[in-house]
Amino acid sequence: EIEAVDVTRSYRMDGVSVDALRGVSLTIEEGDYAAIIGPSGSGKSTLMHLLGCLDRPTTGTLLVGGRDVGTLDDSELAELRNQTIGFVFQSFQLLARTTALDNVALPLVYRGVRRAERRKRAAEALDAVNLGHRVGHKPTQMSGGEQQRVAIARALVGEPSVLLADEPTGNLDTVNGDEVMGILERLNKERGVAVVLVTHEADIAARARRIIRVRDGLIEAVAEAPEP
Amino acid sequence: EIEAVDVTRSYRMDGVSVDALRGVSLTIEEGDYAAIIGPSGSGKSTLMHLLGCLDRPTTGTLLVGGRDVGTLDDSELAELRNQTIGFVFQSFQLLARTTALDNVALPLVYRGVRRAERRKRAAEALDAVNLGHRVGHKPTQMSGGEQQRVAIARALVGEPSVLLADEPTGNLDTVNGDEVMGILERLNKERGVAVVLVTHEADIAARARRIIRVRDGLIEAVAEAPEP
Ligand SMILES: Nc1ncnc2c1ncn2[C@@H]1O[C@H](COP(=O)(O)OP(=O)(O)OP(=O)(O)O)[C@@H](O)[C@H]1O
Ligand SMILES: Nc1ncnc2c1ncn2[C@@H]1O[C@H](COP(=O)(O)OP(=O)(O)OP(=O)(O)O)[C@@H](O)[C@H]1O
Ligand SMILES: [Mg+2]
Ligand SMILES: [Mg+2]
Repeated sequence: EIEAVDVTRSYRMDGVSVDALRGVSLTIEEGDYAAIIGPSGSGKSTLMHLLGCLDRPTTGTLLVGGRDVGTLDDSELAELRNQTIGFVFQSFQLLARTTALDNVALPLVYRGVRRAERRKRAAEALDAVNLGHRVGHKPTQMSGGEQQRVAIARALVGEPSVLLADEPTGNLDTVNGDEVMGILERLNKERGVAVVLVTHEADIAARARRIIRVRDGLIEAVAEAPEP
Repeated sequence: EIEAVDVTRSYRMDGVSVDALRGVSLTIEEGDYAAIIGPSGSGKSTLMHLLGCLDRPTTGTLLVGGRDVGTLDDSELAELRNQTIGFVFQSFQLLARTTALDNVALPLVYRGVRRAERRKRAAEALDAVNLGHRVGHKPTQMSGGEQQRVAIARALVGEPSVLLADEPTGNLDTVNGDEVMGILERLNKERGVAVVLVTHEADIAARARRIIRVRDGLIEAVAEAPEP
């Protein structure tokens, strides 16, 4: 489904190069369920942005459905993303002056879904994360965990085939965190959605079928979870 | 040190009132070490903002050092905050176009500390959270966990007598999270700094001497940790 082949990502800053990723190869299979763990600053979010086609590698190749996305221009890449990938950002990245409902409906606007239909689907997505009573609120009027759940709803509303979530339960208590994990796992199990999540929490990582450990811009290890 | 007496906080929004806090009384003693836990949206950040004098209660009284802060105007309140309280925000709230060093030095600017002195102290604070090599970077050039650590360094640089931290390890891996907790606990133990942290992680909460459980805008329980 998504394959990174020896990708690097460097940031140039006044003469110094920060090598966020130093040569990573990884395949996200259809129906995969993986957790990415590793120290702060080790390259996890950078890797997620490359897998999610939100960024381009400095060197190396990224293939989505077998296609080299390096050959696509920005608008073709945006369309591919919109059709197949749902992304939950570590910092949520919601539009501050827009209601929760309209934030969640945004991916459907790009797809040309009619207004009534997309508002209905956005309301359902918010309902699934227990925010049905907050559809008219703006992010600045919501708690950290509520904003995180709006970001999750937005990533799911377009029914993507790959869900990339960067620390999706970081601001959630156990009950809400479990509910979110339940949604993701059901999508994976029942609809074959590939789920990749970055997490700092060992018990969240333990639920995945494989754990990818990142350190210093490289993949240090990939562990397959034993059959339950 | 900081005392909330029957405080409430409501937000009015087009005819509807969201009662974030519905009558909370709580005292943060000198040298206290408390964890605030509770579901997403239950009022923890709202309570922290009131204790930190970043917000005013709708009803009820807030006393700092025995003084009713309701009698202070905004600039007197800002000065009190700057002198005695360090605050780590759930969403960090760093200045995006400012380097890590200058972000951390900001509380000292308000206090009138000379430029060379405050840059030295800011560099030391960043060093303490393992970001000494990043002083010239801006928040947009840093990982989530790095930004969180900059926010922590900024809260500590003014040597406050009360440290209020809203989910300070949410974006940190175990090693970095433990180091941050170590810094806070050392300040509490060796310098009598009162530490209050909001956390969703049970093992972080378990380190505190008392756990304050919030639910639905009210304090549900306060548990004193047994002597070790
Ligand atoms: N500016 C605002 N306007 C309207 N409602 C608000 C505003 N800020 C917060 N709220 C609401 O007040 C309630 C408490 O919010 P608060 O941020 O204190 O929760 P919290 O316990 O910190 O949650 P989390 O664990 O998700 O961070 C929530 O229902 C939230 O939506
Ligand atoms: N725009 C940028 N410019 C320069 N350096 C950057 C930029 N974005 C990220 N970095 C650096 O690249 C490295 C990897 O960052 P990344 O965000 O991928 O880490 P991470 O593993 O997600 O960390 P965390 O767990 O703290 O979120 C870090 O050292 C970070 O400071
Ligand atoms: Mg990250
Ligand atoms: Mg909060």
